[in-house]
Order: sequence, then structure tokens, then C-alpha cells
Amino acid sequence: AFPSSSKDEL
Amino acid sequence: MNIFRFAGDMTHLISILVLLLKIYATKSCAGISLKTQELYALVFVTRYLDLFTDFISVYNSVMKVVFILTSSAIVWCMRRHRIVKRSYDQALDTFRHLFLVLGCLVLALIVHDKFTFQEVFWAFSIYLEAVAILPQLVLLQRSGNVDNLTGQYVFFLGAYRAFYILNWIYRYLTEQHFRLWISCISGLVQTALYADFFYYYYISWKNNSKLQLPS
Repeated sequence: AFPSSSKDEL
Repeated sequence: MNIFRFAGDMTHLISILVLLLKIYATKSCAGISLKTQELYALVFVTRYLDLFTDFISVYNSVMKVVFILTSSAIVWCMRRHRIVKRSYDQALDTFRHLFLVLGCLVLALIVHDKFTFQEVFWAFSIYLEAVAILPQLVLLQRSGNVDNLTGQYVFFLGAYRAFYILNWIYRYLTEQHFRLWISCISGLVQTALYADFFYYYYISWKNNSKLQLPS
């Protein structure tokens, strides 16, 4: 869903 | 996911487990700032509002739940546990953490990716995480002596920050459209706050002596 930002981090 | 990100998540998890272990084994929370722990619980709850709306991976979802549960458990123990709560250094833990919350909320309302409920709270959680350690550092400073487990707790938290910065550098170099302004600037601020503590941690480790902070 967010491949280009850091929202796939914890 | 790269190795730095994974190492960062693991040291973050270890730091929380070290703290839970300390509280469980010694039935004491002496030297631990309840205000910092409340801020971390708030950080996780507001950041993981996407838990039910945006699925990324099983790993992410499980870790999110673990972080929310463990941070809430620590706050619960410190406030409610019959024996643990007696050792809480209330007189030393006087940082005005509400001002941090309000300041971060105002900043999140001004600086965010999109003006939506989730995005504003995501930015809020990033800003709050950057400064959430402050009550803990002030408490350590005031009590002077730092017991081993509390020192290790802050050490692992600092290691988590360092690995995340390596992770962002790696992602910046390997991913074409990696945007990171909000995370990266906040992350650098957060890591800088640890620099002072790390210096004294290193000195005590080198001299093989008990960690003491200057008053």
C-alpha cells in the first residue's frame, strides 16, 4: 500500500 | 525488508522485553519513567490505527499488536500492580509530558502527508516518538545511578534508532521513490537525544564501572 514511503515500517 | 530494518525491530523488541523482564523479575520499576512509557503506548496506538485498514505483512501486523500489548502491559504494571507501583519514583518523574503531546499534535496538524485522520495521527506518533524518551533521560539524570537493566533498556532503544537510520540510508539508495522526510528528520532528532546517554554508557562500559550520569 505504501511502497514509496516509510509507512510500511513499524 | 532489509537486514537493518529487521535488526532495528529486534533491538526495539528486546528493549521492551528487557524492561518487562526487569519489572517482572525484581517486582520493581525504580528508575523507569511512567511518563515515557505512557508516551510510547500512545505512540503505538496512534501510529497503528492502520492495523485494520492497511495490511502490509503478517510480520508487520503481529509486531504492531505485540508493541501495543507490551507497552500497555508496562504502563498497567507501573500504575496498577500492587507491588510494582510502590517502587515508582513519582517525585523524580515530574516532566510535563502533556506539553510534549500538545506540541506534537500541533506540529502534526501543520506538517503531514495528507490531512486525514490516520495521516495526521501517523505524523503525530512519529513526532511524539522522537521526544518520548525525554522524561526517562531526565529521570536517569536526577537519580544519578542507573541500574544495569535500565541502562540496557535505553541502550537497546538507542541501537534500534541507529539501525533504523542505516535502514533509511539503505532504502534511499536502493528504492527509487523512497520518501522519508517526516520519519527521517524526526528519527535524527530522536537519535541525537540519545547521543549524550550513549557517551556515558560507553565510558562506564570501557571502565567496566557502574553507569553514572553527571548531575
